[in-house]
Amino acid sequence: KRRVFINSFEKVDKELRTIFNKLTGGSAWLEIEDPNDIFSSGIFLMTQFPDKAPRESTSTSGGEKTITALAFILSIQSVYPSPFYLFDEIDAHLDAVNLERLAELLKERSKRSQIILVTLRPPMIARASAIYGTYNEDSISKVVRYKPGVEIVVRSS
Amino acid sequence: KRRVFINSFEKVDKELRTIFNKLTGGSAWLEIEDPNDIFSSGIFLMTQFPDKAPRESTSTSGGEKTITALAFILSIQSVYPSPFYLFDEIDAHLDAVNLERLAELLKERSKRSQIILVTLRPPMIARASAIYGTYNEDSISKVVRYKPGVEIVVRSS
Amino acid sequence: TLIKRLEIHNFKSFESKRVSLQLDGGLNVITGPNGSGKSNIIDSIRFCLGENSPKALRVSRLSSLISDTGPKTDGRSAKVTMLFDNSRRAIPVDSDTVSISRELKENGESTYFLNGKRVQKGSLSEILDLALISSEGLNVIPQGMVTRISELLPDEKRRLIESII
Amino acid sequence: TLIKRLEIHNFKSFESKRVSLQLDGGLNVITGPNGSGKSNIIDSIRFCLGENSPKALRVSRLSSLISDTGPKTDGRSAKVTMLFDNSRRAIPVDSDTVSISRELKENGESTYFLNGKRVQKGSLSEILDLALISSEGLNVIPQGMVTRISELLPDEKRRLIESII
Ligand SMILES: Nc1ncnc2c1ncn2[C@@H]1O[C@H](COP(=O)(O)OP(=O)(O)OP(=O)(O)O)[C@@H](O)[C@H]1O
Ligand SMILES: Nc1ncnc2c1ncn2[C@@H]1O[C@H](COP(=O)(O)OP(=O)(O)OP(=O)(O)O)[C@@H](O)[C@H]1O
Ligand SMILES: [Mg+2]
Ligand SMILES: [Mg+2]
Repeated sequence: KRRVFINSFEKVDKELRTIFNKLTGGSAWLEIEDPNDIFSSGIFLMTQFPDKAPRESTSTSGGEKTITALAFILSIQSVYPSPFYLFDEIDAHLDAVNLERLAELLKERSKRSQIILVTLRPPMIARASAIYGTYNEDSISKVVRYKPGVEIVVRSS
Repeated sequence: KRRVFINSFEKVDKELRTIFNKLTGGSAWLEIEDPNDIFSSGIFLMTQFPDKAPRESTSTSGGEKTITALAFILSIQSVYPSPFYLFDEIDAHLDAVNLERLAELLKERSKRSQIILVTLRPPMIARASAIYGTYNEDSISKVVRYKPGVEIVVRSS
Repeated sequence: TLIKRLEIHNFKSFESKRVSLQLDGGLNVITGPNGSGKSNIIDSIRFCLGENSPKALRVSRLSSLISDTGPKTDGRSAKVTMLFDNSRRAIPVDSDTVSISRELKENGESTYFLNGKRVQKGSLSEILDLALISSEGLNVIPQGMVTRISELLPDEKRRLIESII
Repeated sequence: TLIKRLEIHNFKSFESKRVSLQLDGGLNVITGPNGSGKSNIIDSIRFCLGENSPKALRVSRLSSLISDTGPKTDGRSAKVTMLFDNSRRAIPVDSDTVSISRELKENGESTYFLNGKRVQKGSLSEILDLALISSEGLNVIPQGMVTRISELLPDEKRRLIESII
């Protein structure tokens, strides 16, 4: 049991380091609280954003937590590869720079697994391989499919 | 006790109707679950967005809940006028149209009470009477004050 | 195993006339005004895959998933169908495409279909688990929940790693 | 009674050299990259007005509010000062401006000052209540919490109306 855990832990940790560095230029890693008693201690998700001190993910800012959470979720893929992702406005609290980097990463990842992503932010829409626009007509939702590259103007009445 | 409650309830309800209509063109209102037994029943926050059926606030969408919550909070002002507001990224899940309308409303409200608002969205920054830009230097936060109208580019390294 | 098509009938804000989305294998972006049905599309996928918690589907009880925009006739039901590309046989069923449907009646009862034939929820879940298809794994992030993972306590993070092994 | 100035010393990501913001009476917008100190400015105001819950200030214990970017000398402390315009005497103190400060030492102990004189937290809270100045009322919406009000249960909404009377 311990060996299986350590094996998966190391795979996730290795993938986390790669993804987080690609997203921020900083580093992130997993630490086991008590390696002698793994199953009754915890795991720390450590991050070090560029030019900052290392900090556990719980005491970073909202946008920093978003980036860390996504890097961690994508790193799990290395052990447990789900065939598709469903993301609903994961980019709401990201600044322009982090948004661009995340959008680029998801575009790349979408070559390996299907991603269905709800967003209101143009840089993310711009990287889609297929775009679905939802709108209301008499309190009923409708959906149209756009070709990427076609300018979408969010309709308002 | 009942009379005082009803009196405040009606003031908040009246103000809610005005603000919500200004924000969306639809209507919102408060309903007492059991008028004969106010203090052991609840209050419903009802909303009707344009061209849609009336719905209690809990079963609307994320962006609709944001608009309703802010209309309700601002309507409380009519009974309990706090001297300042502290809002941290309240506009994160709003689409472009709702964002413009909210920004316009807050600009107006800021003539009556001071508002300190954190945002990443340009239409909100554009309506500020004073802008503070935060940035990092060697993991220390710094702040500069901008004159409104001066173009701000969120610095990235 | 990617999702090729999603069909939504009479589910939440989608009316009884069938709404059908042809999905791409890459980055499918859904965008549009507030309240226009984006999150309801995500809910429809989770529903079809067996999600039974009203709270996870953002309703007070399951029967509220049936659209209330249509005529209030009797015998209303909501139905969602997903068509998967199974050319690599990740789903242990011998067909190039696999369709999964779920129909919910007003009394709250659900019926599941696999390639058009009725199937018990239990055996469908086993088949989906083998293909690593789940509606409540880390691969699903509902609106407003993205920072939660970073806010988990150390113990919760350990249990998370244990659960994926 | 609006806030004229905010001074932050050695609080969270703000270093020991004093950071001072002259605030406007209207719409003060704070913007900047992720992790640059925006929410820490909001926290500094709540801290100064007496907020004592570590969770509300997003730390595990109060002493973590003291900046850890400076030299790790002994006797470190965090201090926040707010200067209010009191020309209409909404704060029951006879001066045109009122300054409120809070200093936190490493042992977790706080000291409050009103116009430079030490004051007990209890009497400061009474004075602020009279001026309707509070750090935990509906006038404060922390990051990610804006939809909470719409999601309250009917009973909670009633209690909310009762609490403001
Ligand atoms: N005691 C402390 N000493 C030094 N830095 C700290 C301390 N506590 C928190 N920080 C750091 O302060 C930084 C800024 O946090 P803050 O939450 O204010 O960011 P923000 O500008 O609101 O970002 P976002 O846009 O992501 O919400 C974080 O990187 C965090 O790690
Ligand atoms: N059973 C139902 N019948 C009809 N409409 C419903 C039902 N349940 C919810 N709705 C409506 O569906 C609409 C769309 O909701 P949804 O959460 O999908 O919006 P959204 O596009 O994600 O918006 P946002 O950008 O604000 O998150 C809402 O206005 C809601 O009131
Ligand atoms: Mg949504
Ligand atoms: Mg913040």
